[in-house]
Amino acid sequence: VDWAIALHGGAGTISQDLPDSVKQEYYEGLEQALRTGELILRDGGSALDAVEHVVRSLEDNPRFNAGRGAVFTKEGKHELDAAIMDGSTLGAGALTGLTTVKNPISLARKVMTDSPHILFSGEGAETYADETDVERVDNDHFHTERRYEQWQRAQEEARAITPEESIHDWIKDTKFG
Amino acid sequence: TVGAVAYDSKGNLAAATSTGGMTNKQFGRVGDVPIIGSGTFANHIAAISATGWGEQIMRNVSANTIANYMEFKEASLDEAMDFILNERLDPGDAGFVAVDHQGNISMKMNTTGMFRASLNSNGDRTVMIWEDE
Repeated sequence: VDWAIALHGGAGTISQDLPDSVKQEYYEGLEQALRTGELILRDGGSALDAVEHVVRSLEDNPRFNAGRGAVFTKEGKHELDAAIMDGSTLGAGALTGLTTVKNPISLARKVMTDSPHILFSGEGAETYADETDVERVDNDHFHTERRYEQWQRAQEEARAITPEESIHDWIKDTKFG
Repeated sequence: TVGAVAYDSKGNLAAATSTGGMTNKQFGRVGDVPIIGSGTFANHIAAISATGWGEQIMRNVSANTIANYMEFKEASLDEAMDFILNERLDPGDAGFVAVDHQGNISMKMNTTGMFRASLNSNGDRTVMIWEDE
C-alpha cells in the first residue's frame, strides 16, 4: 500500500430509518471528503495536507457536527475544537472554544507549525487566530436550522431531568460525535 | 465530530479531528477532540481519530492507548481497536478511524453507527454508516 486514508463524520445512535435523501447527503459528503484526500495522496502529497483538507471539507458540510453545522452550546452559541498531529515528528496543535474561525483544523495546524505551544483555549485561541491569516466568520455562520431545532429539544429534555436521574445518563443517551 | 487519518507515500502518518462538541454543552466544557492522545493521536506506529462520548474517550486516553497497545503488545491495528472498544470502553461509547505504519486501515465503533469512509492506493474503498449495510 503506497498510501491510505480513512475519515469519519461522527458516531452514535444513527437511526436506520433516515430518509433516503438524507442518507444520500451523508454518503455524498463522505465521498467528497474522501475524494479530497485521494487527490492529495495520489499525487504524492503529505498525510498532513490530506487530513487537513479532508477535515476542512467535512467542516464546510452542514450535515456534520464541526464548522458549519456545529451543535449549539447551552448559551445558544457555537464553540469549536480541533486538533492535528504529525506522526513523523510528534508535532501537535490544538484549540478549544473557538467562536469565529471558519476552519478550526487549519488554525490547529498553524499552532503546530508556527507556535512553540500545543493547545490554546477560548479567548486565547481567538487572540491567536487574530495573529494569523485564517478566515474569520460571525458565529452565526455555523448556524443551521436542524441543529437549532436539536438544541431546542435538548433544552426541553434537560429541564425535564429529575433529581434522581443522573446527568450522565442523559448525556449517554444523547451523545452524538 | 469529524476526523481523518492518513498514511502517505513517504511513510508518514497524520491525524486530525474537529468538532462542535455536544449539544447544549455547559460553559467551558471540553471534550476529547483537542486533547492530544485522547481524541487525536499520531506517532510512528499509527494515526487515530476518535468520535463519541468525549468524557469516556478521555478517561481511557483512547487514541494513545490504541497506538501503545500495538507497540507494546506487538498487536495488529484491528486487535488494538478491539481492545479499546471492548475491554476499556462501554458499549455505545465511541468509534475510531485509524491507519498504521503499513497503511492498514481500521474503522470500528461500539455505537449503532458511524459515518465513515476509507480508500487506499490499491483501490480498496469503503463508504458506510451502519455496521452491516
